[in-house]
Amino acid sequence: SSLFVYPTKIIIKTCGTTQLLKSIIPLIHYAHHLGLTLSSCRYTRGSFIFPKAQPFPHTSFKDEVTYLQDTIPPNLCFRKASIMPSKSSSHSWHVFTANSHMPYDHDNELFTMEICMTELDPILARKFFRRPDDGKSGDSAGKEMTELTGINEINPDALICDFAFDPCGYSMNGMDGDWYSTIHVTPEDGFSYASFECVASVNSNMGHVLRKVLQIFRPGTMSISTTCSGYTNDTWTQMASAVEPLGLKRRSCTMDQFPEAGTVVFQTFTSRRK
Amino acid sequence: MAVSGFEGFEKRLELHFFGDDPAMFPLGLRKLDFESLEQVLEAVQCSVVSAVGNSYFDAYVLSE
Repeated sequence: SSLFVYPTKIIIKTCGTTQLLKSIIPLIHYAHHLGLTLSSCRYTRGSFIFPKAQPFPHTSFKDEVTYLQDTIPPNLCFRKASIMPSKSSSHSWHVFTANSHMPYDHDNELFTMEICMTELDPILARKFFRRPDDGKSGDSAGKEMTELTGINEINPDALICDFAFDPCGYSMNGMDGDWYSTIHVTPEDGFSYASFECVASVNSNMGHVLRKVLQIFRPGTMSISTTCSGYTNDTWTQMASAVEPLGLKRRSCTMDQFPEAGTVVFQTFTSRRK
Repeated sequence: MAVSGFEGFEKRLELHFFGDDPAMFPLGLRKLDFESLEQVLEAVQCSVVSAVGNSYFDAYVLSE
């Protein structure tokens, strides 16, 4: 899980049975004491592998949306909730956005890319298990995994903060100027999962990044969601072009527009070996 | 409930704020003390395990 704190923006990404939406009320409270008012809220997630294990308000997307509607202030009046489907009923992208009249600092040149991967190559996934009694701290073992797996080669310019959990699992945050990236891995066979997320310029070549990510995990199934503040989100075509030569075939592509929030494109891919 | 492993799929929340006093913006939310962040994360049910920052933002690796 990761938290990013910018002067006027906060991003929290959590897995497991965390109750992420319960952060909204205290964050609004603390921001208010700093003279800041909420102007935009975006909540996204994929389809849970174990939905029945989730606590309220994450018990269903309907419950999450109800909680969000009741929690965020009324000045965020441009609201939309959507479940973006794929060809598989077990892979949908859930999106809720809410924005105020007052436009926040839109940067139409940037987009956010969220990649979710399952059915990781078991040999590669083994690299995210710690050796028993390795005597290392989480930071030290994380650094070793970052180098062993090639994660440090995704963006060689990034400052990386990494952590290896015991007995397995890995998280890292990358910082390159004001751009972040983050990776989270649960490598256990049978429900292996990895995510990669970054913010980038619509003009940047994401081919190298996607190639490295796929080499590190070799997933059987992958989804890519891109969110662009502007209404001209064509970065998704770049993603598909970069991914398909690497042995993944696109199975679905869904696009939706969110008022004052931009365009979200959700694509799913499966390995040609399947 | 079915036998379950660890849920990998994340929930992601992005919040943007604005302020009337631009003088607050250079640090803004980065002025939140660590204790306040810990209280927010307590509500979420996770905690900070590692942290790093640069001149633009702060990044925290969380438990879970």
